Amino acid sequence: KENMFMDAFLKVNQDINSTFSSVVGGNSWLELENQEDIFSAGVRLIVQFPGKPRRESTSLSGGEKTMAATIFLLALQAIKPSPFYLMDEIDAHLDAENTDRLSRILEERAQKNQIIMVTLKDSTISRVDQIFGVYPKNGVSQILKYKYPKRAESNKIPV
Amino acid sequence: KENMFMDAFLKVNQDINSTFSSVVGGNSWLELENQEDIFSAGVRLIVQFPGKPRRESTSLSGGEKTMAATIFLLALQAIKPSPFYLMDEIDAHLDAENTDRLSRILEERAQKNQIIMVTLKDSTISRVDQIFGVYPKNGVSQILKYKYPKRAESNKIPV
Amino acid sequence: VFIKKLEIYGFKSFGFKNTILNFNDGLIAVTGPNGSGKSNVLDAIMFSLGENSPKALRVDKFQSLFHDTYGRANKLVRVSITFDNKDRGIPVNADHVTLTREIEGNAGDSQYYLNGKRVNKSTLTELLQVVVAIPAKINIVQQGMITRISELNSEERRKIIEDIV
Amino acid sequence: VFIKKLEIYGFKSFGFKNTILNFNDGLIAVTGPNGSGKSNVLDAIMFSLGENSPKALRVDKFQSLFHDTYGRANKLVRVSITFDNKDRGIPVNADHVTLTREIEGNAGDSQYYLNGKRVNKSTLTELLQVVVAIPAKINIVQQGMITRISELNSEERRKIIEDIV
Ligand SMILES: Nc1ncnc2c1ncn2[C@@H]1O[C@H](COP(=O)(O)OP(=O)(O)OP(=O)(O)O)[C@@H](O)[C@H]1O
Ligand SMILES: Nc1ncnc2c1ncn2[C@@H]1O[C@H](COP(=O)(O)OP(=O)(O)OP(=O)(O)O)[C@@H](O)[C@H]1O
Ligand SMILES: [Mg+2]
Ligand SMILES: [Mg+2]
Repeated sequence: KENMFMDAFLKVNQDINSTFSSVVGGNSWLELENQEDIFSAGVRLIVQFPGKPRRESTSLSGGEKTMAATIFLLALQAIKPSPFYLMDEIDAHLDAENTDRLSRILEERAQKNQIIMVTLKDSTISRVDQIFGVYPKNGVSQILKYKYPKRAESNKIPV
Repeated sequence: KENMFMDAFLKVNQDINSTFSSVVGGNSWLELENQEDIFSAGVRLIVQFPGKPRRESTSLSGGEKTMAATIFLLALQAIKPSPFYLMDEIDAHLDAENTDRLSRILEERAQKNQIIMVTLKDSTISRVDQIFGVYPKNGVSQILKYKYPKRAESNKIPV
Repeated sequence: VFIKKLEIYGFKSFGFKNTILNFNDGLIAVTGPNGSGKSNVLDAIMFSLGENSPKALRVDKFQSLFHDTYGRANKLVRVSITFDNKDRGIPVNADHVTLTREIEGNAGDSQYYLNGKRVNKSTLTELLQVVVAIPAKINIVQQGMITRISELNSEERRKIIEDIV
Repeated sequence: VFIKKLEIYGFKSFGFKNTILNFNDGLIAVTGPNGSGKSNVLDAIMFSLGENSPKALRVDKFQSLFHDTYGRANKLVRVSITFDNKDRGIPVNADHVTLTREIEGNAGDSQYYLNGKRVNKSTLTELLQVVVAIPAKINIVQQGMITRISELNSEERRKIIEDIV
């Protein structure tokens, strides 16, 4: 049981390392609270943003928490693959730079898994493969579907 | 005690009515769950967005909840004036139209009370009286202050 | 495996017609004004996959899932989800796997159909194991919940990894 | 009454110098990149007004309020808030009212100063009644909390109005 756990732990940790350092810069990793007796304590998520000291994920800012949490979630894929992800406005509290980083992370991940995300941001929409517009008509939801030549900024969404 | 409560209830309700219908359209109001015995039950907040059926505030969408909650909070001012408001990224889940509506509500309210709000949105920033930029330098927060000729879209924030 | 199609009938803000979304693989955005029904699309997916908690579907009780813009006349809620299964990720020998969940009448029980055949929910456990990372449901992040995930305490985080293993 | 000035020393991400914000009346925006210290500005205001819950100040314990970018050397946290009081909204006979709160040493108690004079927190109740809508603190909405307010149940909503009256 301990070996299986450690095996999973190292895989998730590896994925967090590589995604965080390649897209955000700095580094992020998992730490066992008690190496001698793993199951008697927990697992910390440590994050170091570029130019800042290392911190536990619980004492980050709102936007920093979003980035750390998304990378942790996607890293769990290494031990439990899911065929799809559903994400509802996870970019809401991100500044422009982190919104862009998030898009890059999701773009890369979407080559392996389908990702359906709700977003209100044009910059996020400009990098996706497919867009669905939802709008209300007399209180009833209607769906509009349009292709989007990737990154074609000029192709504003028809409303 | 009952009279005092009802007096406050009617004032808050009046403020919710007028702000919601003038800025958002539709209407919003408070309802007593038990008119005969006020303190044995609660107070519902009912919201009707333009073109939609009336709903309790608990079954609205994320953005609709933000609008209903902000208007309710500001309406409490009618019974308990506060010299200032602090609001941290309350516009995060709003679409462009509601972001604009929110700005109008806050602009009007700021004539009477100081409002300090954290926001990441340019459209919100373009309507304020004063802007403070916060940025990190070696992990330490620095403050930049700039005047902003109201609504001068061209005057992009110096970074 | 990926979600190829979603058909929604009478579920929350979706009306009394079959509203269809044909998905590709890859990265998909769902956008639109506040209150248009974006989160309800995700709720519909969760409903079709057997979600039984009203709170997770963001309603007070199951009756509130019935579309109610024209009064409570509606008596049917139905959501069908079709997976592309060419890679046979789901243990069913078919290129497409369609799971349908419907509730008739306000107090009715849910009926499940797999590729058109009526089935018992308990027979779907293997399929659901594959498509939803049960029990943590780590592949579904609802509106406003993303920062909560990094506020987990260290025990909770250990448990997530432990449960998966 | 409005907040005229805020001076922050050694509080969270603010360093070992007096960081000053001079506010006007009206509508003020605080903006900047993620993790720059925007929410910490609001936390500093709450701290100066006597907030004693670490959770409300978004830290695990009070020691974590001490600026720590250069290791735990720092031994002083101080925040001063100055109100414009020309309308005498605060029951103090002065055009400006400055409230200072400081903590020395990691385990120290808070010291409060009113216009430079050391005071006991209990003497500040009247002033705090005016500036912070105690107990509900309805004039302070922290990050991510706005939708929670419309998810209050009807009893909680009644109680907010009842408490104020
Ligand atoms: N049973 C129902 N019948 C009809 N409409 C419903 C029902 N349940 C919920 N709604 C309505 O559906 C609308 C859309 O909700 P949803 O949460 O999907 O919006 P959204 O597009 O995610 O918006 P936001 O951007 O604000 O998060 C809401 O206005 C809500 O009141
Ligand atoms: N005691 C401390 N010493 C130094 N830095 C700290 C301390 N406590 C918190 N911080 C750091 O302060 C930074 C800013 O936090 P804050 O929550 O104010 O950011 P923010 O500007 O609101 O960002 P966001 O837009 O993401 O919400 C964080 O990176 C956090 O790690
Ligand atoms: Mg939504
Ligand atoms: Mg913040």
